[in-house]
Amino acid sequence: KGFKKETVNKMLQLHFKDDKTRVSGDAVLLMAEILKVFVREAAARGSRQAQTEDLTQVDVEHVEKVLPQLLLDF
Amino acid sequence: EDWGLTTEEFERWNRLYKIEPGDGIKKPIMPQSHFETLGDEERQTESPAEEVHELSLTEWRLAESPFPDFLVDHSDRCRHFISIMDMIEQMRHEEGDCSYEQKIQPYFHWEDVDI
Amino acid sequence: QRLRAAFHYTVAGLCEEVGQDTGIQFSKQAVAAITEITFKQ
Repeated sequence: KGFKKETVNKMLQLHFKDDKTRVSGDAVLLMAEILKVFVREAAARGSRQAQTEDLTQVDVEHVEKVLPQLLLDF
Repeated sequence: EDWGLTTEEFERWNRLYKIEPGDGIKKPIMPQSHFETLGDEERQTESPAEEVHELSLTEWRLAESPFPDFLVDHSDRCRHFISIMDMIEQMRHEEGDCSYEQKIQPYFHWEDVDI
Repeated sequence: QRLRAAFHYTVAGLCEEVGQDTGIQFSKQAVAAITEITFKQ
């Protein structure tokens, strides 16, 4: 499972200042992979946080606790 | 008149405030980040001789709010962090259904995702 | 919003995968938070 290439491309296009900017297929694939790594890392850290609190479900406060370091790391 | 301490001020600082070795003041360090999914094994071990105090990025999160800024704005990354924290604050007491999901669900198209 | 919806679907799938590895469930709110973090990142 991962981000659809066309969707990632659409996202990138939205943020380019110049409409004529193009992204190569490889670059889109790489961006999709980076997003996937980011999500999996965020989810894994959230899980770890929930586990340290002996809980079996990840809730928003676990995501909240890992958020600062996550944003600093990426 | 200039930026330095006057002799009297320096003497008072030296007597009352100067931190000496052995005052029990620990060296503040940032928490070490650890990548769960990338399996990085490099863990810097602190030299035991130093007393360190690991800072927490989340301990006071509920009391924090953005400082007013002047000439130097908050970074995009900072604003991004603040907006997510606000979103989490709004969802904190939701049970079961998720307002965020309900808001974006009508826009979902199967062709936008890999199944 | 359409992009967010697509991201949310994908993020939910990835969270489910991580959940299976760690034996931990994700609340809808946690998935929403990770979606928005990813979207803005």
